[in-house]
Amino acid sequence: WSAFAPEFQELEENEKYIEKEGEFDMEDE
Amino acid sequence: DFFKINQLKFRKKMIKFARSRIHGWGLYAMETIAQDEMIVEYIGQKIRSLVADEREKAYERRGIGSSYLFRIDEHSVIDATKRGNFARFINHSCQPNCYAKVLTIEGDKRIVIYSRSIINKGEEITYDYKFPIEDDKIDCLCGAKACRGYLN
Amino acid sequence: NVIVSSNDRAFQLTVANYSVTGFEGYAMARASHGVSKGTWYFEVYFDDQPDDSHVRIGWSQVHAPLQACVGYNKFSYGWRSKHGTKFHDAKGKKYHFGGFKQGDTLGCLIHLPVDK
Repeated sequence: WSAFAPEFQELEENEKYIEKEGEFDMEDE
Repeated sequence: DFFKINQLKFRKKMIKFARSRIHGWGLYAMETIAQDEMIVEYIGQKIRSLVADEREKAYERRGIGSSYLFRIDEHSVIDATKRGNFARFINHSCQPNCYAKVLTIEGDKRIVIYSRSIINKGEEITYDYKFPIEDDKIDCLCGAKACRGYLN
Repeated sequence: NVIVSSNDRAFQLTVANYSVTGFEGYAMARASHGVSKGTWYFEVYFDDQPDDSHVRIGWSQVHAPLQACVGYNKFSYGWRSKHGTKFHDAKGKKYHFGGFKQGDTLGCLIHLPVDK
């Protein structure tokens, strides 16, 4: 995989994404 | 369906990814696949719809393609951009040999790719992405007789 | 009586007449009644805050999406428990030093033009 996309990670199952507190923020103080 | 989906994990040698005649990399059948057979599950990160909208904008800003976002329903999207399996390599075709179905297994919705017709060994697996229509057109390279000319 | 609306809210939030409970990602619940002119004020008691969790409260128009936090776009204004940051159109700015937490009572006031 790293040859095609260095940051890519293979998954066996769907992974539920845990949202960050600032998920919807464009800018923060 | 639960049994069949689990079986998919042991049938990985049915398909492989390789250089595509359509675009970049694609998925190819390594053995003949019968009609309406489960081929592969589209796996990635399950995210909320609005999170997917934000990611799409972020990917566009960074020049990353956003075509790895696959909608499950009005609330959820599977994002295989950075984390997923090789179903993300399936290329679009206007005359595809596969279709997608959303299955609910033990209350959990999953996307599975099925064969639309018999797929011969060595044939590329393709699917109709049904991209939304946009003003800025992207040429479709599927080469099918019934090609719509544009992806969007 | 103004209560938390049972329908003008994200489906995954748990809503009783006067309380909202959320989990996982930010989502919004709005009140049963809105205001359109004059000066209005409401208070909220911050009842429970598990570790590393935060809330945002504020004022919203009906157009603001329910599946995001208040202050996400131009249709709402939010105030965050973490650092007390104010948000509008997804831009956070310094507002109240230190923020707020479980056990605090929070007040939100709005001034709107009065029709002549």
